[in-house]
Amino acid sequence: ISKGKKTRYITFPGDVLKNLTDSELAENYLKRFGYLNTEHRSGFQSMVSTDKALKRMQRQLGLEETGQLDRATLEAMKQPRCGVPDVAN
Amino acid sequence: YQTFAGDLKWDHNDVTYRVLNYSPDMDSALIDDAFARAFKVWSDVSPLTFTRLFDGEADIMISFGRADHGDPFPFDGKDGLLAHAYPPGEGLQGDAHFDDDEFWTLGKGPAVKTRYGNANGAMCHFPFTFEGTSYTSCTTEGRTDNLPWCSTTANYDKDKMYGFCPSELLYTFGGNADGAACVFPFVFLGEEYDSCTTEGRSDGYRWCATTSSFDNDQKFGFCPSRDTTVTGGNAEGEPCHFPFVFDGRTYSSCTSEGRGDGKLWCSTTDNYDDDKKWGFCPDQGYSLFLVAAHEFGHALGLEHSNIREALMYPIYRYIEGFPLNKDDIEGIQYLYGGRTGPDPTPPRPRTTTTPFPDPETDPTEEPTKPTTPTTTTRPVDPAQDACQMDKFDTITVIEGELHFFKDGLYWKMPSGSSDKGVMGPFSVSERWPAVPAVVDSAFEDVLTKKVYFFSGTRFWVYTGENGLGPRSIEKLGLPNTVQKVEGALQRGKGKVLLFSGENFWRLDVKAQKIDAGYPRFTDVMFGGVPSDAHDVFQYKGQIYFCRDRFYWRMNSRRQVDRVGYVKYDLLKC
Repeated sequence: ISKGKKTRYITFPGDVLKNLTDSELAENYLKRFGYLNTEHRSGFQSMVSTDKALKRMQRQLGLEETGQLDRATLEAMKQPRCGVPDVAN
Repeated sequence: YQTFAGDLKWDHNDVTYRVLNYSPDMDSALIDDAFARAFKVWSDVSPLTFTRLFDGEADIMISFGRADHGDPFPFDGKDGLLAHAYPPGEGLQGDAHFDDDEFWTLGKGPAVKTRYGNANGAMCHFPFTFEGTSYTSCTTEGRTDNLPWCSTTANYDKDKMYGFCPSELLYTFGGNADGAACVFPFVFLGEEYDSCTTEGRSDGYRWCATTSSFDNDQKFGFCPSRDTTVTGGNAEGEPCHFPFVFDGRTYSSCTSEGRGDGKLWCSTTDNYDDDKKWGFCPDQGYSLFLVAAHEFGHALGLEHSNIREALMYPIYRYIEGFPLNKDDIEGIQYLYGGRTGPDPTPPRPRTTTTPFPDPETDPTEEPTKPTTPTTTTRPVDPAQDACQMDKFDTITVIEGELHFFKDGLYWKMPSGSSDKGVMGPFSVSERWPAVPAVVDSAFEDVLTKKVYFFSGTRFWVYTGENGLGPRSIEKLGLPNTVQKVEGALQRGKGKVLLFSGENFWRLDVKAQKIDAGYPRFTDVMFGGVPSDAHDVFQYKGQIYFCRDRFYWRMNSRRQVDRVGYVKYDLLKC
């Protein structure tokens, strides 16, 4: 490998792009696994806040309940897992 | 553990499943085996049985798919979501789907089962040595037909044991060609192909024709993945090409350069910059067995657990051995009850017959005349004869009768009339449905007549036909180091001694708590009995400590006054 060349990141053709920001990743995760319900059955917006949803997620996964998108929480969100929601809708 | 809302569960215990398709990552036999073992995990601890169907609608339909695979919950490429399953019910409910953008293995790298050769289908042994060189993957070295092979022992040079690795040149799976090998080149829609292709398909699976023209013959099969091929990317199923050029640099192994996620990749041609063909390198992969066992938990009615060590915890981790946690077992047994009864065995009738006439002592009888034996007892499997048991799970007195428990069955010796001999076997599950097959100890509280059963770290309490439990023995105040309660001994009213290992504790039955001052050493209080007795019980005012076939009997002055055989003295065999 030739030395001294700076690494650059590229977009690989056919790659499933997951280059989300941390907050996008968290929001997607919380929605996908049922922590952040965006709608009630009646159609009204839910009042579940992100920090409450984070706490629920942290409790479910046995993490420290900070309600913050801390490093441990982000790492947990990136782990391979089952696609069944943690909180039933 | 958690269950789905309304405790969704199957309304029958004989659950069926069907494997709809296979992943190219592993031999179909390995996949079938992984699924069967995953079901066994649950059937080992519950009354459920699983039967595989090969057509029609099964309760649990199992399939592999990528991204949008026909339900409202698409997969997301490699890593991330691995699989999902639906709770019990009709149609899609109960089904389990596995993301085929993952690399499915047994959890520790490519699981390569061989075909042909002389190793009888054994798994490849990596690394192996061939002509002094070490190989960590299948190789075509030493062959002129380009078929990949491997040694099934560490040293081919010494053992000469080998088999062929998955290759489209050897076989295909699925499709309509009965597993025939690819024929290259083949023609598809007027184009000629000299390797497997995903053209013409939207699901990303690589296929080939098994004759020279798909257009003419319509015969095809799916290509198995080689252990050296990439997953994902845009060259799924092709091998890495080393060395390759990327961004002007030359690489002779997989790299994470160019990626922000640290995943290893390679080019499948000599120059990525020119050809842009790439894929992820084979890694440890995900254990299909573990993921399937988890998904089948959903398909049986369990939601995610928040116990990190539980199989039903949502995040994947590789573990060896039996994957269920106490929490998983309690969950499945909450839904379906415990496992009772022995493994199914074909019934073998035992008959007690009148003797055939002896021609010497009964000369009047025609010796060759066929005689019909007279059956005098009901059919009993000899394996279920109490007199054939070397050792019982537990022995205790219930309703004044000595009860002998073994593997979901029990026998009883009627009190005061031992001439009748032992009665049984009877089914534990019929009389005490919640109690699991293996009972480590049991006792009947003399005051309340409640019967306590201990199995592992849990216990159940029965009042007549009504059972409560399981509860953890920790709730009684036993330490979490106690893995089972091996004996129980009434000591006056409301107190019971519980034995485990070399210790015993005193339980206040009314308070449901261990008294202060315990544990104590068994040999201090009960000198002269084995320290590893597995059954302790009181019978006719005397205490019995059993080990294997023998018992040590202790009188009221705590003197061992007899050592004898359980079989002859207690069972009257």
